[in-house]
Amino acid sequence: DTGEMVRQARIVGQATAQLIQNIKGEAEK
Amino acid sequence: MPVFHTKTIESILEPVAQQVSRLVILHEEAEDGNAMPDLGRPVQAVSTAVTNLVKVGKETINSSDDALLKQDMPSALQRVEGASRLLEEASGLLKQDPYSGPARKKLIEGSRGILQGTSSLLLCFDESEVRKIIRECKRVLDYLAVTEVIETMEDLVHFLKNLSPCLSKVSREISAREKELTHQVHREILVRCLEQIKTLAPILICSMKIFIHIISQGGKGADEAAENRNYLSGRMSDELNEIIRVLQLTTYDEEEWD
Repeated sequence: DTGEMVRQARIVGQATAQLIQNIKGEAEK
Repeated sequence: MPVFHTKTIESILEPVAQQVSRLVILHEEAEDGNAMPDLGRPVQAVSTAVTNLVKVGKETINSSDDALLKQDMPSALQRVEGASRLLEEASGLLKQDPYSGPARKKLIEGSRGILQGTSSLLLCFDESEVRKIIRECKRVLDYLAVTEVIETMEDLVHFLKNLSPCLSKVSREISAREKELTHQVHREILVRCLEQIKTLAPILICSMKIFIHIISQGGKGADEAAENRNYLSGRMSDELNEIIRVLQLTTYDEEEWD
């Protein structure tokens, strides 16, 4: 289903961005 | 300048792309040796999201009748899955050693892999959606090709019954697609071509009626009427072919964009 694929990809993108923010948050200290 | 050709893809990937490039810069510049935090939870969130995406992706592959999608999508899914595994491995290594160099490398490689894999997946899916629109455009082209053999009002009525819903569908889908594109020039071409088609369609029908009327009255001027009808049908076909060409463009011409 068109919408579901895009929705799940968006969640992956958000989770990845959040993960990197966690990494950066620590590294930038 | 945007690098993603649809607003949907851009809204999903642009924030991740920014984060990944900053992470890479940070890693290259710093190599600071700071201890990394426990990434167990955020990595788990990515893994769960990837598992769900892969599930939906596989369902899409199974239910699709698009051979190209079936061929291209599995490798994109594998790429995302592989990247997710790298992140899990990194998280595991960091639990044992928060200063682990290999873990940092895996984090970057994994994040990049998620970005690239998701990008391939979305592109693959988007191209398949575009092929569906192109299929409809080609149906209209097929109808236009038979205008030359319509010689009675009965045939014309039948012709219109087939053409009208198909043309409406194409019009709706092109209009929606145009709004999705980030490339201004491509958007403008689609709008212009669609407007032309909408203007030409009633004129074509009128020219077909005139041709039918002339041949039913003895045929004087039939050649000119046929020529006019063929010209209009040809113009509409040209506009549709241009739409098909532009729909398939995904790359950016910097000068055009400027």
